[in-house]
Amino acid sequence: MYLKRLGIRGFKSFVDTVEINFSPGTNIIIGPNGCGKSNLVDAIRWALGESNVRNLRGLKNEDVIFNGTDSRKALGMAYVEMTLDNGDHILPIDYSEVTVGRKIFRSGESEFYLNKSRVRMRDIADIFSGTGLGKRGYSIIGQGELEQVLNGQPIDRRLILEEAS
Amino acid sequence: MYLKRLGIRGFKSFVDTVEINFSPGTNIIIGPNGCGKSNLVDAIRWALGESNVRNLRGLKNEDVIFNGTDSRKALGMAYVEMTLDNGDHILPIDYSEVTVGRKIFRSGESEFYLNKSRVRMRDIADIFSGTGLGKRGYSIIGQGELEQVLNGQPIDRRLILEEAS
Amino acid sequence: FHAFLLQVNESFKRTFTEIFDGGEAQLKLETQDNPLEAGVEIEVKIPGKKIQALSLLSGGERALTCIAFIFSLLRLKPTPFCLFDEIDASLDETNLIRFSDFIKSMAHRMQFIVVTHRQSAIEAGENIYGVTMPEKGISSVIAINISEAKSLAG
Amino acid sequence: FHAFLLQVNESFKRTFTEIFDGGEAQLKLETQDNPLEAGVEIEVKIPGKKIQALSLLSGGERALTCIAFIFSLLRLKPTPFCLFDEIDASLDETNLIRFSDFIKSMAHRMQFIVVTHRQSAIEAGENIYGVTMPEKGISSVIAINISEAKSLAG
Ligand SMILES: Nc1ncnc2c1ncn2[C@@H]1O[C@H](COP(=O)(O)OP(=O)(O)OP(=O)(O)O)[C@@H](O)[C@H]1O
Ligand SMILES: Nc1ncnc2c1ncn2[C@@H]1O[C@H](COP(=O)(O)OP(=O)(O)OP(=O)(O)O)[C@@H](O)[C@H]1O
Ligand SMILES: [Mg+2]
Ligand SMILES: [Mg+2]
Repeated sequence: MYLKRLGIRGFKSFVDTVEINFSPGTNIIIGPNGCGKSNLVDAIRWALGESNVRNLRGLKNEDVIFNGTDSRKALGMAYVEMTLDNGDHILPIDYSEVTVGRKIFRSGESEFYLNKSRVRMRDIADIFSGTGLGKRGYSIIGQGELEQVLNGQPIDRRLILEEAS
Repeated sequence: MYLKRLGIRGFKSFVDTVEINFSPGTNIIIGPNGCGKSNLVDAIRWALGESNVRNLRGLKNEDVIFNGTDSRKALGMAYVEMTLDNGDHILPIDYSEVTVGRKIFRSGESEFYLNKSRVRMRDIADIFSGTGLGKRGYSIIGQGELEQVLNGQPIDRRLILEEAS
Repeated sequence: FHAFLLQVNESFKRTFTEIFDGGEAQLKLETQDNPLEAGVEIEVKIPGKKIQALSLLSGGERALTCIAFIFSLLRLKPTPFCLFDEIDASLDETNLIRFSDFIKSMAHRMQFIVVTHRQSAIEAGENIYGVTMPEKGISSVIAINISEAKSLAG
Repeated sequence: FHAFLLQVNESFKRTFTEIFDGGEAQLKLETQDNPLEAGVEIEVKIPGKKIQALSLLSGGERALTCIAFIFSLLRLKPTPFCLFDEIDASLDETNLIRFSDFIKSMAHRMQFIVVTHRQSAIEAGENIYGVTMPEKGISSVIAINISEAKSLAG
């Protein structure tokens, strides 16, 4: 399984629809300070079902919606859609391609989608729960988070290992 | 006033006496990972009177003494000596050159020197107290400490400003 | 759990000595009354140096140790993809190259999505995406080839 | 204290807009019953972007904001010397050059001792010291002049 395509609209600094097609091997993301690289990482985490907006550097859930610039007005909704190649059927779904989508509105209302049908947040978390993804600690390391392995208490390290096993 | 000369013996990874002569302008320190750059910074902070060994990445005070390698035995004492140019008499001492020295032994015993005469730790802290040096927050920023300005509570920022004024 | 810990310990020893080209490493349970609650301690020895408190390690040594730990887990329990955001910030040029070589060696069985601003890390990837802001405050992404990338890394 | 805060606010506005080539910044007391205990809040606007919670800033933007804050204090209350250990780790090439230019502009009235592993920061200094470990685990320091450093860097 791999992340095939990422579509972002209205999420943080991504205003008009941005589509990125990733390859199965190594994908390198570069760019100057403040241009949106970590926002892209946040979009992937958010689509995987991140429930705590503080892990995406926000304070309120609606902080992920594009809030305007000197020359553009804020938007009313953020949408991220991720298409995963499921040829090896690692995800417990009968499709060889799985698309997860997540929306949030200024009202705080959220919507979740799995292959175009509306689902609950819990359903998204469930399909990823066997894979090791979306769990903090080893496959997704955000900016400044690397040292947590050494800085934490021995018990935190145990929790990481327990989640991995 | 500026830091003119630094002499290090037995402090962390500095075994035999190392002497560095600094210039009044900009001095750049480079080198590979783990070669001793931050240890050099620790030596300066220690000589300025750093009282908390945790601020020097140690657990016990004696952790700053060279503790041996695969091919060299540990030493019994660490010594750092700093010579400062005091031509502008910023330091409240009647000399145009001021040398502070600090020693620690495996027993935990410490000795402090000011221009060759033995003094107490408090006397070292006193001569620097007017200068803004040795106080955490703005003139000495260790590895990974930069973000403390933004990460801390608003009250911590007030404390930094109060110390500066 | 205990059986898994032994496997991770093996993997960590192997991965650490590969990345550091020597040295020793081990994971062990804290000595504690309740083995079901005991945390996991890390002990490492950098090549040529003595074992000492983790706190005394340098910034780059700590980063590389964490990277070795992460990779030792990934080798045992691969995930479909890995997402790393500038985890190479403290590494010097030599260690940066070791890190990117390690990613290259694992890329056949896991997808990697790696954010970096270091020139040498760009060489680890076959596929490069440049994120820019041609209009202030608004991100845009373009796929680029490696020669363009070197001038864009900013 | 209040008078000093106004001075620092002035210095911070000026330093921030110089380093970021635009934008806005301010320091203010928390709204709180006891003004003697109120903390100091920082609010910044990156050029072209809107004011938002500090947490949403990027890694490099946060680093540069902290650097602007530190330098705004140093301009008001210079210390005999400054000691910086790899504070440029999150900066991209453009911001790294701004940072080193800023140090150069202040080096006539304060001594700077700066640890870095970034090539472009080396250009900020006239005096360069290389720390190495020819014998494993034992540090050694040599003075290098800038032309040597550049030829070593190739
Ligand atoms: N909801 C939002 N609306 C508009 N802009 C936002 C929003 N949230 C964050 N931003 C902006 O996105 C920028 C941060 O982008 P990001 O963290 O992705 O940068 P980066 O490319 O990772 O940079 P660095 O290399 O410095 O880490 C900030 O300038 C921030 O103001
Ligand atoms: N008391 C001691 N005796 C011997 N070696 C020590 C002692 N304390 C620390 N060290 C060693 O010094 C090394 C750390 O050096 P230092 O932190 O100065 O590296 P650095 O040059 O700053 O590297 P980086 O670029 O990775 O930050 C570690 O390998 C550590 O084991
Ligand atoms: Mg970032
Ligand atoms: Mg260091």
